[in-house]
Amino acid sequence: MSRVIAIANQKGGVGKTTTAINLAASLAAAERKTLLLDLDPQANATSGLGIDAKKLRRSIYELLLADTPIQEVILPTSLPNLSLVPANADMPAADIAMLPLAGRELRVRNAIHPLRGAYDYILLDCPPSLGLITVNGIAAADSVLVPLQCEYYALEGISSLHTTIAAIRQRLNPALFLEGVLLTMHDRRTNLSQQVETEARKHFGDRVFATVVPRNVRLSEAPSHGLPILLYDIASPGAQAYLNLAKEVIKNETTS
Amino acid sequence: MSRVIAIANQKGGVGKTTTAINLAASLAAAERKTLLLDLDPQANATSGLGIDAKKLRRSIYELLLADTPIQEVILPTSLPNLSLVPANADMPAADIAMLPLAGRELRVRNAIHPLRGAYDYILLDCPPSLGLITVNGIAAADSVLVPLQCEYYALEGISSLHTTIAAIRQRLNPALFLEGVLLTMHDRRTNLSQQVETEARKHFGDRVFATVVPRNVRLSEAPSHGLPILLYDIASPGAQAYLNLAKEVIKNETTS
Ligand SMILES: Nc1ncnc2c1ncn2[C@@H]1O[C@H](COP(=O)(O)OP(=O)(O)OP(=O)(O)O)[C@@H](O)[C@H]1O
Ligand SMILES: Nc1ncnc2c1ncn2[C@@H]1O[C@H](COP(=O)(O)OP(=O)(O)OP(=O)(O)O)[C@@H](O)[C@H]1O
Ligand SMILES: [Mg+2]
Ligand SMILES: [Mg+2]
Repeated sequence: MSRVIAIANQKGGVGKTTTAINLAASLAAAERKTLLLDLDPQANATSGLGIDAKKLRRSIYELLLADTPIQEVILPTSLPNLSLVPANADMPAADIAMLPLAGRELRVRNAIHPLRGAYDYILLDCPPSLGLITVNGIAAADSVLVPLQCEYYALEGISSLHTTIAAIRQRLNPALFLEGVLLTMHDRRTNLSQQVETEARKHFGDRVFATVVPRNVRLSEAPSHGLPILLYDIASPGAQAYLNLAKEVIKNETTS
Repeated sequence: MSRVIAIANQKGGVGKTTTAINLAASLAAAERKTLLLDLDPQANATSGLGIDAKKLRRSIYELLLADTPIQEVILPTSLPNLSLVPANADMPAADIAMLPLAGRELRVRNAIHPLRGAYDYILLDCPPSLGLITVNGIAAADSVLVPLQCEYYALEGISSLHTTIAAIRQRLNPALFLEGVLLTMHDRRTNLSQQVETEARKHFGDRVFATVVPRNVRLSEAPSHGLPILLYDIASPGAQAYLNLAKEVIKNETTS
């Protein structure tokens, strides 16, 4: 039975895509069959895995707006156990185009349903908003993984994310739980990072992953080569952090 | 006659709010009467200026959805020449609530029209998306200022922003021009920053501001004190960069 995890936070630039790509790649390296869905019209998860979104004839768009079977849209990646459902730049208006559709909040959930037995993990990279596409992602998921950048604005936004998750649990997805909060771009040298870490562990307790992703320039270089960090620079602190995160997520499997 | 500038980029976390607050504060310090509109449901520009969005009875929401006169929503800030139209956390659904309204793309433009003579500058902080709220912001503006984080994904997203600006110019706002591209979070030590700067100057030529905002932790500390950088730490590289940016924007006034 697959575990479906939505990677979501409406605050922009907190490390959602970096986490989606590198957690997916680390799970694949640990022999877990993994599928990554790029739900963001920016198509960063698609280009971060080396696929040119502009050249694609099909994408997640067909799933959200038409009833194309998901098997027709899945692409292989540079890692054997990792597949991708790409986004493409045509999607910015997807939110509005989906509004008149029946079951518009459950398009992703229904699309991935036939695959639940074929993958160990299905990860969903969400855009920086709480609109219809992100609601689709969270409604389709078993759990939500929240990347939390170690900055003031990022911490501030957590309460409205909490409210949204609770609303989706009540209306659309009663079994939804918090996979965990992941501290990202942590910089040991700054007080701000320490303050955010202290606040987050106070608020969320053991729901904060033990793994903390440090600020590491190798992580921001990897997407320009179309590679996950473990293929770009396995020895980097960024790669080690995401391999540790994958271990924690796998461990959660047996306890949740 | 006011200059209305939208600060927009659908890529998340590139420094839109940091630029909106600190450019507005620097223009106010240069004796320009300035109004900042927080169009983002995250309400970061509001909290970054020390205002608690949760305690507000009125916000931009009333402008977008009802016909409350804008004068009733304007708040003073810690700087004499700077006023704010705040956001509040109720706004996440504003996009969808606005859809059935007549002239839904021109709500902001119509709301600020009566103020055009009262302020030298009106700045609009946009959310990380190309939805109805950002379209409202760009349709209301004379020009768009695009913060460009010195990272790979940020550079990639520029072309879809270009397309959106061109579409709005054609459909809603024929006189719209590019105020400029501002390089943000530039780190002299990394190759990536150098590469992005080279690419940006190749694409946009002299539309890239001479001012480059360096990565500076004081900029990310200031909002937790509810202060613009020039009141938090005037000597910091971040404060100096935004004062220089204000000088360039004022100089643009006479040439554009
Ligand atoms: N730990 C890290 N160290 C250094 N840079 C990082 C780290 N994590 C992410 N980045 C870089 O920071 C930027 C923002 O990260 P990313 O794009 O993954 O965030 P996001 O939340 O997906 O953004 P959006 O809200 O636009 O979807 C990217 O340029 C990325 O390469
Ligand atoms: N030059 C800089 N140096 C260091 N930190 C910065 C700089 N500019 C912005 N920041 C920090 O980076 C984070 C992202 O910046 P900001 O919130 O202004 O971006 P944004 O584009 O408005 O994000 P969103 O897409 O969520 O609206 C914030 O925590 C901010 O304090
Ligand atoms: Mg992303
Ligand atoms: Mg912002």
